[in-house]
Amino acid sequence: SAEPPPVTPSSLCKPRRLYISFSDVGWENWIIAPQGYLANYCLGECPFPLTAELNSTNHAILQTMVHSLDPEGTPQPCCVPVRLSPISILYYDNSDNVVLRHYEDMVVDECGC
Amino acid sequence: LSLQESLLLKSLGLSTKPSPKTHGPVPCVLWRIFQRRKTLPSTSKDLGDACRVEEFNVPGNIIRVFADQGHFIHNGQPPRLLCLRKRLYFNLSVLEEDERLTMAQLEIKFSHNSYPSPSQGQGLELRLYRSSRLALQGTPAPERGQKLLVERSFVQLHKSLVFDLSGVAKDWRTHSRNLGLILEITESSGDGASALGSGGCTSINSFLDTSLLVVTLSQQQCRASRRRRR
Repeated sequence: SAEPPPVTPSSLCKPRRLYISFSDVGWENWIIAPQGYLANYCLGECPFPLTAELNSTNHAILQTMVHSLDPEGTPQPCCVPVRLSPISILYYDNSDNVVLRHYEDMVVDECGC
Repeated sequence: LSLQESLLLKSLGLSTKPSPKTHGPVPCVLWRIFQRRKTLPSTSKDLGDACRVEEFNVPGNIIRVFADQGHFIHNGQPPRLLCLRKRLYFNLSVLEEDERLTMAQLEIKFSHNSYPSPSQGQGLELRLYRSSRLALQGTPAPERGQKLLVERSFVQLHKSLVFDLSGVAKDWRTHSRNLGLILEITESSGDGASALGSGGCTSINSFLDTSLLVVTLSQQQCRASRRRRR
């Protein structure tokens, strides 16, 4: 089987920067704070052999092994968020009350396979 | 963008994009909580559960401060010792169906602390009643079946007085209609009162306004995350 192309560190599964700016979507007249926030996203490969820092499950280790033996049959594991954190948004509601709302799982802190 | 926007708003628990008419000041209690959470590192355990308000130790992921929409009540000749009588009304109808109310705290704000001199007599008394239909029609009088919620006397007026009204607010949400509250502040009826004359009410001039802080838990948003957490 063909040697898999060398995996450069930048193509490995990890969080990538994604900044959400509320003024870009015209929400600045009702959102008081923050003006925007770093949501990030996960992108990258989960190649064989899966190294420790890739935050992988045992199943992902198995799946990469099968993928390396049978690339057409079994895909590589996916690169997904494994640790997220909440954010708080201060905004005006339709009755001009000030609302502070906490939202879970809005920021990707860590990715894994 | 409108489709994406409405989907994003929906995921944020909003049925429509708010369009506030006025941009009032942000209550400092909300600003403090917001800043505290913002400065905590995302890995911090103190960040706790976004479905719990650590500051009040109650479940909840939405905190609102409702401005009072009531008005001062001037009916006929006020009783001798009355300093202030006001109807308080907070429009809780903005709460979404799936929100469970977990706490309501009334704050009565004064512009400054006041320390009346001892010669000014006994101090003041504050009473808070649930408003009734009768009270809305005519002169509110405790004997007209208004339920007394809070009765307190105080000498020094601090910048704000805070009362827990969770029971009343939950009741407004489940059983009874929200007819608001009646706030009465009178000079103390102690023997010093007679010497007071109208002087006993002077410290009430620093009365500013009242607001109701309400914490609710959006079951839909918090149940999903609790399931994931399990």
